[in-house]
Amino acid sequence: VINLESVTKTYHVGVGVTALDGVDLVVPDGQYVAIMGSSGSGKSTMLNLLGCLDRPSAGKYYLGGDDVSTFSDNRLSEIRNTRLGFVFQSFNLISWMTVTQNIEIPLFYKGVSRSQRRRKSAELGDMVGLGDRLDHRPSQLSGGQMQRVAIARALSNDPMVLLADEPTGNLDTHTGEEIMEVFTDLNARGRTILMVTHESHIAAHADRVITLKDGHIESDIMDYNV
Amino acid sequence: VINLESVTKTYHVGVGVTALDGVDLVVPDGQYVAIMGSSGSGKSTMLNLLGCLDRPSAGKYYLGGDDVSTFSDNRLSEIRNTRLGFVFQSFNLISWMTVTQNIEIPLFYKGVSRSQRRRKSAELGDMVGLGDRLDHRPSQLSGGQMQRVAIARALSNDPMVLLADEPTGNLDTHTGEEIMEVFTDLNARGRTILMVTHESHIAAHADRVITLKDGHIESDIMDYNV
Ligand SMILES: Nc1ncnc2c1ncn2[C@@H]1O[C@H](COP(=O)(O)OP(=O)(O)OP(=O)(O)O)[C@@H](O)[C@H]1O
Ligand SMILES: Nc1ncnc2c1ncn2[C@@H]1O[C@H](COP(=O)(O)OP(=O)(O)OP(=O)(O)O)[C@@H](O)[C@H]1O
Ligand SMILES: [Mg+2]
Ligand SMILES: [Mg+2]
Repeated sequence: VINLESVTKTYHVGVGVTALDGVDLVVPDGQYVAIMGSSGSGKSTMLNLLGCLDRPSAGKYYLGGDDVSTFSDNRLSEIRNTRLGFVFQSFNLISWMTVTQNIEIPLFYKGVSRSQRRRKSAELGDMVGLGDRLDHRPSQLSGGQMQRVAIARALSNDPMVLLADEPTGNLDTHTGEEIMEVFTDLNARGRTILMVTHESHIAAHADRVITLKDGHIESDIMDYNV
Repeated sequence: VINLESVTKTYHVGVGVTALDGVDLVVPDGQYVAIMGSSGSGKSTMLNLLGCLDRPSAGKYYLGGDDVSTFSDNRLSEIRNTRLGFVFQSFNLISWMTVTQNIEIPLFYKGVSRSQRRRKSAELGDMVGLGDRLDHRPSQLSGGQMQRVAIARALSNDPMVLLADEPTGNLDTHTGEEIMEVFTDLNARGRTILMVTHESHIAAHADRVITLKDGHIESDIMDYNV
């Protein structure tokens, strides 16, 4: 379970920017949450905190009941690499590696054999429609293809929690729906998903929609129609 | 006027990728065109060719009646910097420069004075809602804020032709509509706009919607309801 308690994040640029302001949030295991809100409202900041890529300026983050601020860097790194999957808003692919090599990076931490990594990576590449692009490097891909490599990479270690920042922002509607099927399958197997999106037909796939405004939660709605 | 005649673009990776396949296109001055199509269908490739950032493998590109393949690199550079505005799918901001400095780059080519550049840049920053972020650098901005810097930069030299690749892909619906008002004003002043988008409520602002599929034009529809 994920639990943010009075979490604040302030950046010290100019007069100071409060990106998150006293946020409280409880996400039970296996929930599928969509996070919406205006550009600059704090969505990526929240996702980065949840993904242990950054620490709060104030407040507490409990992951599975443990206070994340007490974890060593080694423990945080191990959690990020084995239990979390992260799709970045700007993809963050490794430019000198191929599609296959980019996808398989999280699998190194799981101690998986080379042939198993290659098989898993090709399987995921295929699942996101990149079966014929596996040897391309990021500069030889379209924007939506790069986004799909980032998605496949985030799924490769079969994460307990998938954190996805605008995963369909560069995808046509049809390809976006194919990715939604992949996420729905993951969630059906009990995995927790937190997905930032600005597209309501994408948010419609989630069980719950949280809307941020100026760094706090403006609304938090469970979908009773599922 | 823009005129593509049998334009083909092939990349030599693996067995070879034909990104555009014998495309014919005529765009009259002042038209507002939306380009849609699946991820990987050739939209960015087409926009890059139109923006003189790349050359066709075969076929001709006429800009204002002149065959672009006969232009020197200096002339192409001058056209790109003074007559075209380009919003890249991955923004391509300069990481060590502030928002203001990034926006004003095209104005150097117009021989505009420093105080005029600063005033124009602040004005545009304000217009896209970044008035309080002018001294931030790209790493200190949200994804949608970076996208808006790229948009402001593309508009700073008041281009005759605006080429925009998924300009609202990282923007919430409301901010996206604010950007659409800016584009509509530009078009009302007689400027040509070619905009790649996967969102139909964004494409609805254009006069004409072209859909690409596997490197050719699948449909080309004028909107008679405007
Ligand atoms: N430098 C390159 N080398 C090899 N193949 C490339 C290169 N750039 C693009 N491609 C391929 O050309 C095809 C068209 O790419 P393009 O970027 O034009 O697609 P797109 O329609 O913009 O897609 P998206 O909606 O995902 O941004 C894709 O299949 C892509 O893999
Ligand atoms: N490193 C930083 N330094 C200073 N300010 C920052 C930094 N990163 C983000 N910000 C600011 O914090 C606020 C929240 O940013 P965040 O990236 O969380 O927004 P967002 O909701 O993801 O926006 P978008 O929808 O545009 O991606 C923004 O106003 C942004 O300018
Ligand atoms: Mg963001
Ligand atoms: Mg593209």
